[in-house]
Amino acid sequence: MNIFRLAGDMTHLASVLVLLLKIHTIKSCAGVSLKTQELYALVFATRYLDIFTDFISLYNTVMKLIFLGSSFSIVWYIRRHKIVRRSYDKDQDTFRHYFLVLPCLLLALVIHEKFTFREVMWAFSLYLEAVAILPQLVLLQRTRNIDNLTGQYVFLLGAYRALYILNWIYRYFTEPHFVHWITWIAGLVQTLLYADFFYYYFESWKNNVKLQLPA
Amino acid sequence: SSNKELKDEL
Repeated sequence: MNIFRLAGDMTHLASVLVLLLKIHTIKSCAGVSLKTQELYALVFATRYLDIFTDFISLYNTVMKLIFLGSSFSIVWYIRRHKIVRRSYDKDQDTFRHYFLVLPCLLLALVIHEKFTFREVMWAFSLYLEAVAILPQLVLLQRTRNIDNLTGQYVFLLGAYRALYILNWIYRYFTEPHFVHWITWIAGLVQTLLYADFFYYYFESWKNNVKLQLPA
Repeated sequence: SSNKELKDEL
């Protein structure tokens, strides 16, 4: 464990807690893409298959349970909660996320570390996580008015993966043979997808104006 | 470089 990875995990934890808190307290999911939340639930479900078979550490298990629990409960809130579901903007949240799942699955069947179910699912979860934010970014551009919490959620989600890249660089230089191209490239693509959001997020923060993404 | 070492990451 290094400071970059710990900071990355804490930032990731903060992102899901910000979202859960927003939905739970104001009982609204305005501006939140259900598609992205469903993709994230799938990412965690396929990445943490080893949660009950390989015990790594208490921290690792607890964090996995939190990420699984929060992502599935956010999906439940938006789909099932009688008040929250009313604020879900299904006419705007129209990104066909199946077009993301299938290519990631095919890519995982072709590019993986070992051709086993677990390794293919691991690669699939990495590729899917890289693109899972797309429905949310598209929704933000459509809905124009980005409320602070949703903006913070997306920012923290992007920042966590950027911190993980620093973690991989640190581990590359401190651990011999630490080379994992699949993870690195997927993580880099993921962070690059946030690049323009980061730009507009900092612009709005610097000029102290409401965050607006160009259409 | 086994993937094992990456499995400790979230």
